[in-house]
Amino acid sequence: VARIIAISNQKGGVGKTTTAISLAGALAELGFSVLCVDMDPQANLTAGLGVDASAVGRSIASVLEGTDQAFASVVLPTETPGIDLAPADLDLSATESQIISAIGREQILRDLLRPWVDDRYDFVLIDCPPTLGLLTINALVAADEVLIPVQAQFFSLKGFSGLNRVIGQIRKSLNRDLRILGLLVTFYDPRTLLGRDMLAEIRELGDHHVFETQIRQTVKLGEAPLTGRPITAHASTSEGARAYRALAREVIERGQA
Amino acid sequence: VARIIAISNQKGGVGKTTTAISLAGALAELGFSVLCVDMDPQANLTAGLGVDASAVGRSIASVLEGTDQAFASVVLPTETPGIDLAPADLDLSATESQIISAIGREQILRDLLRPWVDDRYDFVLIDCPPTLGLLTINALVAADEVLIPVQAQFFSLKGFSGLNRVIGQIRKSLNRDLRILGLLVTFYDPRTLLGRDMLAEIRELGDHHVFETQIRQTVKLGEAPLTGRPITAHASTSEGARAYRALAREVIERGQA
Ligand SMILES: Nc1ncnc2c1ncn2[C@@H]1O[C@H](COP(=O)(O)OP(=O)(O)OP(=O)(O)O)[C@@H](O)[C@H]1O
Ligand SMILES: Nc1ncnc2c1ncn2[C@@H]1O[C@H](COP(=O)(O)OP(=O)(O)OP(=O)(O)O)[C@@H](O)[C@H]1O
Ligand SMILES: [Mg+2]
Ligand SMILES: [Mg+2]
Repeated sequence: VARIIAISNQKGGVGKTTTAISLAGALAELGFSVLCVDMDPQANLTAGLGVDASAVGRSIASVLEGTDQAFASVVLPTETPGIDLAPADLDLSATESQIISAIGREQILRDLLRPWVDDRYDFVLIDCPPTLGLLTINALVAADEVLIPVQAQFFSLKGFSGLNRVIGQIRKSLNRDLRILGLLVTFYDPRTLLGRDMLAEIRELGDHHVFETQIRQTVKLGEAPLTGRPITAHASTSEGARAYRALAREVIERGQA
Repeated sequence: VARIIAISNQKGGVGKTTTAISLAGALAELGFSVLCVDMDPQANLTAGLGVDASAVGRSIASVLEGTDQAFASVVLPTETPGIDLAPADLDLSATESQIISAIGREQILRDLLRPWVDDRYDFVLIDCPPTLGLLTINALVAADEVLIPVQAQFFSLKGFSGLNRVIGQIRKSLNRDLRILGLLVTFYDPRTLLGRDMLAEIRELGDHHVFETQIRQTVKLGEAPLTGRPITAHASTSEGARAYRALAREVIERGQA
């Protein structure tokens, strides 16, 4: 059975896409088969895995809007062995208004994704846009777990309560078993007072699990998207690769809980 | 006549809110009167100017949804002389779906803002969420100009085309005179190859103006939101304050064009 993990935070620029790509790389390296699903109209996950969003014939938009029933027709292999991709393209920016009055609009992704991935993949990572609209809600309804990157910065801390409220609402009716896999501290700089203060505050955000692994800001993680491959492949001995490998081990351990 | 400037980019975390607050601080210091309008449900502009979003009685949401006709009833003074605020609160996250079928839904903000600010303020800065939905569209229709922060990073460069398309569509029908005031390069690090490469690419994004001023990543700019005041007040001699003062001078110069 595939573990479906949504990577979400309404706050922009906290490292959702970077985490999806890097974690996928670390899991693939361990021999797991991974499907990445790009639910962001910016298609950063698609670009970061080396796929040209303007050249894909069909994307996740056609699956959500019902013009393409089968996932199989949109999923592509990537340059990294073990990682497949359901890409996004510009059409996805019109999808929310296309599906807003569809019956069961929040469950479209779940109904198509779950039957298709269960005997094909070990992990499915869904990259969400920086919003709490229907694309993110579809991802949270389809997912078993949600991983929440939180920057060790003032504004990022404030963004958590909106997402937490939406997760609570989804648990009540659409996805009773959705659990918060954990909060991942990103852009952490232990040399600054701001970094250390924010880390302490994140640990008190509620009784949610905070991963032991913290992700620092490094030049190589910023450069990785240009290569179209995860940091674990592009700069295998770098600090960023090591951190995301540690995260992958924690994610695997928490799956056995 | 007030100059209304929207600060927008669909890409998350590029420094939209930080630019709105810091530029407001630099303009207020020069004696201009500034209104900041928070169109992001995360209410980061509101928090960054020292106002508790959960404690405001009325916010921009009530103005957009028509329950509160007058801007005057939501605008608050801030701790910084010369800067007033039309705050956001959690209600704003429901506003897009509330106004989606209203007549003239794209022009609600313009019709209420323009008559109210013209003899009260010199500048109006509108902070947008990291989306291209109705809240951002309302801001772009109400604005004379749009300032686009672009991180000197791979994903941020890719985000520009979506916004450019929307601006083109708005110019055709809803706001013929909307002009791109300029692209502001943020998180610029001249010591890295990535930084220098991305800066060169931003300069070739089209025939748009790129501000001479570049904003570097500094600890004091990350700390400023905790103080509830702009960097120009909180750390007046810092590099961040100097950079945003230089930006203010460029913004004023380009207004006389
Ligand atoms: N640990 C890191 N070190 C250096 N750069 C990073 C790191 N993590 C992310 N970045 C860079 O910072 C920017 C923001 O990260 P990313 O795009 O992954 O965030 P996001 O949350 O997906 O953003 P959005 O909200 O727009 O979807 C990107 O340009 C990315 O390359
Ligand atoms: N020049 C800078 N130096 C250091 N930190 C910065 C700088 N500019 C912004 N920041 C910090 O980086 C984070 C992202 O900036 P900010 O929130 O202003 O971006 P945004 O584009 O408004 O994000 P969103 O897309 O979520 O609205 C914030 O935590 C902010 O405090
Ligand atoms: Mg992203
Ligand atoms: Mg912001």
